[in-house]
Amino acid sequence: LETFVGHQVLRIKTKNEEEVKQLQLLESLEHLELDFWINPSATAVPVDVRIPAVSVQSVKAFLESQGIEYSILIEDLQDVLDKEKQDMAESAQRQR
Amino acid sequence: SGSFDFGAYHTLDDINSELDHLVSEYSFVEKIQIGESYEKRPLYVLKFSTGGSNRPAIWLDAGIHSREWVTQASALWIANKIASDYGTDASITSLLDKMDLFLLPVANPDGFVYTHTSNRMWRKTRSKIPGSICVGVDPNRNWDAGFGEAGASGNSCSETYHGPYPNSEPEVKSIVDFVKSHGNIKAFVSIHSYSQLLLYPYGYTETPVPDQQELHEVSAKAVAALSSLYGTKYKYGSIITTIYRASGGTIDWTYNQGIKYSFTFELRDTGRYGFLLPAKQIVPTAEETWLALKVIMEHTRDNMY
Repeated sequence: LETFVGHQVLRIKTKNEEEVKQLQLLESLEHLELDFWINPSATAVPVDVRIPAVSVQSVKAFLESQGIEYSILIEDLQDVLDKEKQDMAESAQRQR
Repeated sequence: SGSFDFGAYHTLDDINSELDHLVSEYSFVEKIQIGESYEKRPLYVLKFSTGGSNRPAIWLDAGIHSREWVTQASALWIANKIASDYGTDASITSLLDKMDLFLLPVANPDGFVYTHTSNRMWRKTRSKIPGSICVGVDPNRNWDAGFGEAGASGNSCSETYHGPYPNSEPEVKSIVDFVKSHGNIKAFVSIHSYSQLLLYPYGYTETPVPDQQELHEVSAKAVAALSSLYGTKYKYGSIITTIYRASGGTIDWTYNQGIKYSFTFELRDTGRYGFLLPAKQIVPTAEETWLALKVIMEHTRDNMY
């Protein structure tokens, strides 16, 4: 079972087209193994991206160096998934 | 048993059992199989029909991106709502007296099972690509509408890989074949999550659809109805102007097939969990989505073309 320990999800808010282009560049860097939940397209829509633990620092450094604003949407994805799994198990038990 | 918990996430087996339960409870609900997935799982559609043959119809599907669990869960709540409201709710009764309704609650069952067993974050199909170490195609880039153009990836490892050719995915081909053979579908709504959007074509081109004004007005009404329940804020517009260029998308194809009322939902992300929406938000999400769906369905019923 694949785990997502240490994976973070960032919400990135772009201010202009230039920043959107920077994110599109980031998207093309396959070695980072980023999973864009909402792709960079226009400044009006925030971008959400899941970042594997090994790439978190690189991506944050990139964003900060470009002055692109971001916030942490999910601190540790596996915590959320564990909670969800627990909820499902409890719900199944209740039904039985 | 009637004990199904609509406010919880369920496995594919549980969902299929609940479909059988709905069929057993309501005489006008039928379960039909429109095809099978790459891994040979049946694609089940609930057909709501109160009579007549080849009536004009409305299509709803959910879960084409498997990890968007709130969509499959909402579809089940909606199925139960439609069935239980017929005969008591004037709007649904008049709709089903005139039209049929088809609901595909799990459009990507292979991916859905995979999200339960291996990788909760899986979004694509599970088809194997010859010559590639990566698996799966984005089924919302695999339709024959601007296929392979900008707004989809040719890299089979990408989350937005468009696949080797249009309709290469049996999950997509099954819907395409069904829509074509039915020939009288008047509205097509595909349910995704998340980001709180109601979208209409196009995604592959900036050219506005000929019916843009009407679709925009319907969207505005639908979003107003949705927001009236819990204040959830939605944006609406064409795919390309509201989110981003996306080629090979579902509703671009359906619109080009002549299904004017083609929409896609991106359900709520209140709680900032994205498609990892906590189970306690399933019912509120379904309830508010239902209000918007009703607007679209009523508009379709009252503006037959």
